[in-house]
Amino acid sequence: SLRERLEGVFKGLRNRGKLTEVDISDALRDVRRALLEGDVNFRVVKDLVEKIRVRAVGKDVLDSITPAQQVIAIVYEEMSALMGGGRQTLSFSPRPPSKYILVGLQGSGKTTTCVKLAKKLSDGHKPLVIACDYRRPAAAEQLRILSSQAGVGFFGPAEGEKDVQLIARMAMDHAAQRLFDVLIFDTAGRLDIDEGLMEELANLGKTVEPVETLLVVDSMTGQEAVNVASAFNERIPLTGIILTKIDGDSRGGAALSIKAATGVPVKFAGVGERVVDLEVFDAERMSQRILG
Amino acid sequence: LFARGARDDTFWESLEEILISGDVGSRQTEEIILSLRERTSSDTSDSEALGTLSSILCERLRAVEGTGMPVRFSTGPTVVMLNGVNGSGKTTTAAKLAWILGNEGKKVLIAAADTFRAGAVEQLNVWGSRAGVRVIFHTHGGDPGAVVFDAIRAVEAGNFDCLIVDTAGRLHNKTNLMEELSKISRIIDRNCQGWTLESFLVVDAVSGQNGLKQAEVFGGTVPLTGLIITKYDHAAKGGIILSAGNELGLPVRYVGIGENMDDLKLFEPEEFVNALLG
Ligand SMILES: Nc1nc2c(ncn2[C@@H]2O[C@H](COP(=O)(O)OP(=O)(O)OP(=O)(O)O)[C@@H](O)[C@H]2O)c(=O)[nH]1
Ligand SMILES: Nc1nc2c(ncn2[C@@H]2O[C@H](COP(=O)(O)OP(=O)(O)OP(=O)(O)O)[C@@H](O)[C@H]2O)c(=O)[nH]1
Ligand SMILES: [Mg+2]
Ligand SMILES: [Mg+2]
Repeated sequence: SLRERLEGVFKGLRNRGKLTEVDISDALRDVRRALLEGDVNFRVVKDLVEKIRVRAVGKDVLDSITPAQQVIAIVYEEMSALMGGGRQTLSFSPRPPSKYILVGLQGSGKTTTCVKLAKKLSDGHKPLVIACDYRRPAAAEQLRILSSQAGVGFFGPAEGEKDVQLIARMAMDHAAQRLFDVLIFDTAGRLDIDEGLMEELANLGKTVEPVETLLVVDSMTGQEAVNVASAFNERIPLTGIILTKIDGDSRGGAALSIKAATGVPVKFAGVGERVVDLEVFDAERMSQRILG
Repeated sequence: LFARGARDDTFWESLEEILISGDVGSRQTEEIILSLRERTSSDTSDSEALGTLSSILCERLRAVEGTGMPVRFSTGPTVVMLNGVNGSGKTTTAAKLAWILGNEGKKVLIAAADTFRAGAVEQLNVWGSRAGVRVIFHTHGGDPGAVVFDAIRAVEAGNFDCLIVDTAGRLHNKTNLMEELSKISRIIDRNCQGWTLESFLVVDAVSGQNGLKQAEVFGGTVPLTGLIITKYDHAAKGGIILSAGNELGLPVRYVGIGENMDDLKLFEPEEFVNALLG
């Protein structure tokens, strides 16, 4: 673990006498390594380690009999400062219906997460999931099957319909007639560098006027997480992140990268394939996991 | 970026950022930089150093047996098993492979061995009809091994050249799911004596270091013969393949470059290295 590594480093250093600023910088190489191996973005790591260094070369660390412990405490504090903050609960509209759009790269877990979110909101609400993905084969069918498993409402496009704004408008009419008060829009996976599809998303946002637009991110996403989140954020303002497949063993550094670079908070974590597998995001547990 | 002459700290820092940002990983990056330092001197120019690096990386990839090699055919039918974590692109890749091999005159059959996920069989059936390829499937929730067994029988009865087995996505830390995968692989091994067996790990190019862990654990469960890197049309560089080759000896056979049936091509080390180094 990082703690063990730092203790080893400091033990070796203290045998040579009093700790110096240079010793601390050496120890921070291990912190940097741990963060990079945890898939935190290169530049985010650079800024974060510098913040840690400035605090870690203070007298209370240099004179401490447990410098490793002090440094680790600083690391956790700086990580929490980066990852915490920002509204971590789901927003609702002052007047129903509350509308949510889920967006993200291909295969990140949007369709499954739409239904999980609907399931979560079933208590006290009447949710409707809407299939706006006309691109992936049998996407609407997948959403229909999952929503029936979860016991939530489903609205799908007419056969061959490819106009997402039209699908959205028809869904909102349908919802108004049937008194659905929570609408969750599932969109097609897309590359953040696909101009046409990003434009489609921006237009969908204007039509739907969601209270939240949530970026669904696979927790194993690597260094590109910052570029992806920033690009989506520019086209359709994001209000939250949902990190999926946390039940795997990826370190999940993408969570820290995205929050640090865009300020968008992680709100939920997908922890499995079942419709009940959605938890409120735990930033502290995530910090420990990222450091390995 | 590297237009200046003699190298200095800035060169090494920029290089480190490029490699790490390309998901090469910190350990592999350190090793690459050390190895480049050994092969360059203070009067090597930046562009020369980059050229040397490019050759080193291409050589390393080429040294991994099977790099850029298409699905193998010899005597007997070929079975291609597709493995990987959830959402990596297995089902789409199954369709792409079926399409490519079909166009090369091979008679292809697809086994829909993902009996678990909602809409998985429907998704594969749409692809099958688009590719003009027959799909063997059972009812939802059935035993994946039974689908594979049926498909093997169908290959023999119908004189097919190639069977592509699409499996359910699974996270490699789920022991029971990995055991299920191992069982499917053993069914193929037992019932396809004398056939050519391929087993690919399908990995998302946007993956971070966990992609390497996937290769390690999946590789320890089924006999992998290569990687397919999907979503390579993204800006992600897929740097983990350097470690996959170096440390695990796993070659990249194909890359997926889009969502259409013809968006699959053989892996090319030079193209990968150029994209990585910018
Ligand atoms: N283990 C696990 N699997 C998940 C989780 N979320 C989604 N999945 C799985 O990930 C795969 C992809 O999920 P989808 O919901 O189809 O992803 P998507 O983003 O809608 O995909 P596209 O529409 O093709 O872009 C499926 O196999 C899901 O069951 C999670 O939190 N944990
Ligand atoms: N841009 C791009 N998208 C891809 C590529 N390969 C697959 N996809 C997309 O990724 C998403 C997931 O693909 P699937 O084939 O369903 O992935 P899978 O591994 O079978 O998923 P599970 O069965 O749920 O584990 C779909 O939206 C595909 O269209 C690729 O090479 N490029
Ligand atoms: Mg989907
Ligand atoms: Mg699949």
